Amino acid sequence: SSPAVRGVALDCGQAQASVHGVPDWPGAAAAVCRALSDDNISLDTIVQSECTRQTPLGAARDLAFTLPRQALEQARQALAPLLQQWPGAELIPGGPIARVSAVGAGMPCTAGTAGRMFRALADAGINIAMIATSEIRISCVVAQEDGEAALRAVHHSFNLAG
Amino acid sequence: SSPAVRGVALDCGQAQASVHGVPDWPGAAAAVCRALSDDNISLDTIVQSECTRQTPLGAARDLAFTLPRQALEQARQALAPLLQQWPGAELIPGGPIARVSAVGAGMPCTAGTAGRMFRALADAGINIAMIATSEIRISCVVAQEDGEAALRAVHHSFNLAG
Ligand SMILES: C[C@@H](O)[C@H](N)C(=O)O
Ligand SMILES: C[C@@H](O)[C@H](N)C(=O)O
Repeated sequence: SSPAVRGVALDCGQAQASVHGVPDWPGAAAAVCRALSDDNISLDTIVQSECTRQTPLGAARDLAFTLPRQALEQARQALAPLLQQWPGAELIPGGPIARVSAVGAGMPCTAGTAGRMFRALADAGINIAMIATSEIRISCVVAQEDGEAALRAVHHSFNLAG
Repeated sequence: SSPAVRGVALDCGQAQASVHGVPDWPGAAAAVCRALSDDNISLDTIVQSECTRQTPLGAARDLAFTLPRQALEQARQALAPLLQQWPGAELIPGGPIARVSAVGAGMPCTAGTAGRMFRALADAGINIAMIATSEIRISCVVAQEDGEAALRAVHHSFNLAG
């Protein structure tokens, strides 16, 4: 049977940021992405969980993403006019991060494969900040200084040359 | 040039749930996934944002996921022993949801493609609950009753037959 994970990729050139206080109504996430793409800023990973905050506008969510480190200041400026329209909204920049992704042809038992990847990182003492998965890709964001160790740990866990 | 999005998929058989209060130390996410996979529960989408809560154990995060609707009660039981070890941790089940995913060969300008997908949903009046993206897949979780309309809206936005 084909291996659950056939490759692992490491990207150390990104930073993480989050917009807190995105109003939980249709169009808000679109507006954030449009403000960035209009300024030619491409996002890599976009994650929105179900956790909500209360702002003067009502229920709001955090929209977290990763992007090229050098684009972070440009992103702040591109988002400023939009965030001014949303009381309580702000861009919270995060530090430099590393994103390690396990890619598989099909990972139908994501909990098993994801658990194995998370366990590999944990055994290397690496804390996981953001997580985004699909059937064919599990991405974990870790601190930048953990990037190389994270790649080795996941390679080793899935018996891949690395 | 190849289209950014070449297919859209709809999955209406899932439910969404979130573990609140996952301690933000290495091994916690792995323990959650292992408890579920040990009980043969496969997760589909796993999302962890950077938003942290404070629990008696210190900083903690929410780990949100989607899974087959019929597995939700089994997941609660599988997680119970683990969550008992973490003061302040609990499983928050969500309602039935629909997951609509746009798949592309490569979506290097994710902000543009994601923004277009989010805009399509917004124009159909559909609120987005969870988001998880990778270079080749954008997944949005919406209310179950919005599933069919979401599929049509995204198909239409990317000029795909549907
Ligand atoms: C929070 C944001 O995702 C909002 N729910 C939207 O649909 O745009
Ligand atoms: C919160 C959880 O993801 C934790 N940071 C871990 O690495 O397992």
